[in-house]
Amino acid sequence: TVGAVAVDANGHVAVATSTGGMSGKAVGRIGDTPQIGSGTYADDNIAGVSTTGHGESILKYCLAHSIVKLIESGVDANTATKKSVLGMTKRLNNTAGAITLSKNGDVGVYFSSNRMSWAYVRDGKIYYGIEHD
Amino acid sequence: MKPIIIVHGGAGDIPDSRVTGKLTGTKAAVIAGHDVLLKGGSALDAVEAAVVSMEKDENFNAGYGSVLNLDGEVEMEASIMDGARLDVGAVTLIKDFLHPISIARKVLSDSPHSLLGGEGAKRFALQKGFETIPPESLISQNAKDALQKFLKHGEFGRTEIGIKDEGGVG
Repeated sequence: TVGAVAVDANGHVAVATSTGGMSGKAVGRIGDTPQIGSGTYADDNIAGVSTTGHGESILKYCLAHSIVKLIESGVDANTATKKSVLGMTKRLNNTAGAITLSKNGDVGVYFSSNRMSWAYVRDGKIYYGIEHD
Repeated sequence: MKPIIIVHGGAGDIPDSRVTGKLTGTKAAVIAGHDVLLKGGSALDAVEAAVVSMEKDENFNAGYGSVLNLDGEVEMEASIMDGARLDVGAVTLIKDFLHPISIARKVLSDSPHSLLGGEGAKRFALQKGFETIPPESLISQNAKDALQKFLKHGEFGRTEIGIKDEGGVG
């Protein structure tokens, strides 16, 4: 799965997510990616989130929306991302990752899987990674 | 405010052999999206550009390089959301197109619906001028290998909590 979250100069938030799903899936299986609130969510008033990982768990937990609602309650983007991903993993025993931008451009990155590749650009500098910490 | 973009290239048990490709492709995607923002493009334009970049890259499970279903076919899905109007466009069960995210964008902008699937999504895409490509052109060797590993295991990977298989998760 791949995804992107952006906040433009006008303060608008947008999110895109695309995937081939999971290897060996049944013909006709639909995962979290096209289900709004699970794989993707954006709200100019709060934040945007794109998720990746075990689709059936992500969609049951409505992972993207859960992160956005935590931010709405006052939690910062990174803490909200970590808290929701870990909450899903604890509850459903499968892993996931998510990237988040708050409406102010605060970054959240967290994954409970072994690895997740991510990158963002701030002030002309690229930050990127794939390992924990 | 200063525009900003962040991307991901998928989570899971990414083997060492795939790390360099993932990092290179992820950086290329974020630069593609950032360039759009620098030119005054919208957040929607930027996220579409970033995802298009990764859909073309076999290092990612989207577009070319997507994993395979039990019939050995690429069957993709994508979604895009506009936070200004809470408007969405999404497609699922879509085959034979390189850029599902751009079709999802068209669903957002040109359709009264939010999610189109299968044959209907294909018909919509063709009506909007998207061209199909041969299905085998979306299939990478890595995706074939991942399906064979899956068939050998006989059960779905559950990331590192279960079996270790790079094809196990999105």
